[in-house]
Amino acid sequence: CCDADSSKQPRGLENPQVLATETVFSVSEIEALYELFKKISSAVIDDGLINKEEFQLALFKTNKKESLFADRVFDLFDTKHNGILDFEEFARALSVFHPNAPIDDKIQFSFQLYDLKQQGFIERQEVKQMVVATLAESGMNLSDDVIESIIDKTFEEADTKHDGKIDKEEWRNLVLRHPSLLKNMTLQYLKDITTTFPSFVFHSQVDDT
Amino acid sequence: QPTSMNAFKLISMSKGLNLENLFED
Repeated sequence: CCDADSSKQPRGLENPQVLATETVFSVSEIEALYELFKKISSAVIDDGLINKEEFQLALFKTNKKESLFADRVFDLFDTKHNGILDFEEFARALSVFHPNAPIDDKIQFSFQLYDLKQQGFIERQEVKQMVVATLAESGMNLSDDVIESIIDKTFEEADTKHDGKIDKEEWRNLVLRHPSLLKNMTLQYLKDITTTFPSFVFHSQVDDT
Repeated sequence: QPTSMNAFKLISMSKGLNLENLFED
């Protein structure tokens, strides 16, 4: 029943060279990232796949919390739309968060993140939903008037076409004026992934370390 | 002043959007 070939790469890491070619990661970084993937994907069910519960557990260190954003990030990572993340989806998505990834990829990903209904634009109601969710999550209390005022000012600046929604072009202009809005799209950890998970060398198929 | 804050700046502070937690024990 079993594959006795021990030289075979683990599930999901059959071809690290291809993933390295198609992402910003080197082969060694792909292999180190696999160590992180193994850790997250074995937290609840050790099946070599990350389900939503495991993703949430890794993000919040608890599985009790409902989060609009964790769901949204998971759904964007899940490009095969089957409710689970395989290593390829995980690596391709995290590649966008690498400090060396193109800024346009980060702009595009963040736009998709905030375009909750995936209509090709961010509407006011979605911004309000996300602001309310963030405040609830952090235990901050702001009156509805204050929230409306924050959103008014944001739309005054971002919605340059004055149609009540923020399209991709307006989003791009906004984040280029305010680069701090993309701060969470860059993970410095990814630059040091091989030193964070040095054990990858024991399974490495390449000699580029 | 919270009203001078950009709504997206506030949103980007959400824990669910800060993926560095994936790397921490």
